[in-house]
Amino acid sequence: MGCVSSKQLKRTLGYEDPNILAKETTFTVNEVEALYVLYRKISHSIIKDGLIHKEEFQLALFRNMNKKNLFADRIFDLFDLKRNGVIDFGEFVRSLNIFHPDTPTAEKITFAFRLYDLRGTGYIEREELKEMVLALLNESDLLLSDEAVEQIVDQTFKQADVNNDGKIDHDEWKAFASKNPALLKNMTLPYLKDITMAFPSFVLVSGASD
Amino acid sequence: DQPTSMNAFELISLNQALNLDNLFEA
Repeated sequence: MGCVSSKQLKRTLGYEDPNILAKETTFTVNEVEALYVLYRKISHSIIKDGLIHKEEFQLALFRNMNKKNLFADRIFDLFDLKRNGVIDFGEFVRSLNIFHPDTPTAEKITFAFRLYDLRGTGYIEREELKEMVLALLNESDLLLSDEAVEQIVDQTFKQADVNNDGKIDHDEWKAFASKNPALLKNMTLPYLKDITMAFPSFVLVSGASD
Repeated sequence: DQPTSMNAFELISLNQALNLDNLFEA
């Protein structure tokens, strides 16, 4: 991890002014600069063009750039706000802001809803939920019978699909997630509370000082 | 918890990809 000068930063593809990003997010300028060090490392891990490609995102998440994972794809697509197949620095910071401990729960609930609304229909449908459970089982060491999967999905729909129309809408998801806060556990990254404290090496290399 | 005692979303949240802490250890 090398030192990054401000001249280098301005010339780098995908870079965005930390002052603007800090104004739009919960992060301070110093925290945005610290996040840039992490971003730079991930975005130069394979293709070295200053943008995060899907293989680089997978490599950072799994230490394996070829590991296919439905949820990694979903998160990448949600971070890729411009939908151009790469994550630039602004997208990285704005997306991570959702995971900041101080970000309102309502924003986390909406992000999780979009994550699970696989086909972007505005609903989490039964088939989507079953697909995600099967993907989780396939991608982990958990083994469950088809009957057990059906039972879990049915039981979850009984609890969450209050109007019983076979799909979970945003309001139903909001009520369900509010009653089951454990569902949002992954939506908060405590490290982000003060990333310059949690990662002092970022301070040294980014020049953050306050 | 046993998987069968969890609701489907709890189960899904066990996925490694949904733990973005891993990004910080990149």
